[in-house]
Amino acid sequence: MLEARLVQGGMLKKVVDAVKDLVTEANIDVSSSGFQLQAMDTSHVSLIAMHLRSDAFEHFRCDRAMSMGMSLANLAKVLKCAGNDDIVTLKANDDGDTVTFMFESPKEDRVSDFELKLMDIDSEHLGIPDTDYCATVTMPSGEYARICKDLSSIGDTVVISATKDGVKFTTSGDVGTANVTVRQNTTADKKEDQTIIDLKEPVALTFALRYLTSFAKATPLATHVTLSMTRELPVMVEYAIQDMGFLRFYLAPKIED
Amino acid sequence: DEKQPTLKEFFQIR
Repeated sequence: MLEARLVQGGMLKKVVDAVKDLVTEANIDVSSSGFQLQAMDTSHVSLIAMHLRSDAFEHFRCDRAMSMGMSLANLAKVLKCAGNDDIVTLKANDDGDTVTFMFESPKEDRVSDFELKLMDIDSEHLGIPDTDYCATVTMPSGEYARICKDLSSIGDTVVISATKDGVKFTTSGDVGTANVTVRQNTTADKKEDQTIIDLKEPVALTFALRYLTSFAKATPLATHVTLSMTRELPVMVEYAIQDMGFLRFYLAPKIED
Repeated sequence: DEKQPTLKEFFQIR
C-alpha cells in the first residue's frame, strides 16, 4: 500500500512538465526512501534522474517497494487538473494496475480524484558512478535557459569551457559564431543572481544544444542550476527540488570521430 | 568530425 501526501503539489507538476518532452514513458520507483525516476530519452543520449525524498511528504507510507510504469503525457494530463496550490495525495495498492491522485484545494473546499492506468515498461537502469567533477558551475537557472535559447538560434552544438576566467559557451552556424561568458559573481545583492564557479582543472566539452535546451524546461523548479563537468564524461545538469530532492539530467558529450 | 556517443558508452547498465 502506498499513500503519499504532498502539500506542495505544484512541485510535482513542474517536475513532470520538465521531463515529459524528453521521455514519453517511465517507471516511478517508490520505496521507503521516496519517489525515484530514472529514464533515458529514446536515442539514449540523455538521462533523467529524479529523487523526491519521503521526508518531503507530509504523510508517507510505502509498505512494499513498487515500480509504477506511466505514460508521462497521461500523467501530465492528470496533474494539469490540479491547482498550483493544491495538496496532492497519491494512493496505490501493492498489486494494483492503477494509481489514484487526489487534489485538495488549500481551503479544503474542493476535492477531486483521478485514477491513472499503470503500464509495464521495460527500462534499463544505468549505474552512474560518483564522480569528482573538474568544474562545477552554479548559476541562475534563468540565465542558463537564456544562453541555451540564444545559442540555439545560431548553432546546433555548444562548446562549454570552464577556466579560471569563467565559463564560456561557444557555438557556430551558418549565421556566424556566438560566445557567452559567465563569470563568478558571489557579491550580487540578490542571492538568486549569484554565480559560483568551483574549478579544479580547466575542462571543455561539446554538447548538442537541443538537449541542453530541453533541460531548461525545469527552470520553474529552482532559482539556480548546477552544471558539473569532467573531461570525456557526461555533463550533469542539476535542479534542486527545494530541500525535498533533485532533478538531474545527464548528457553525453560529442567526441572527435 | 564529431560523433554523438550514447550514455551506455560512459555508464554501465546496472
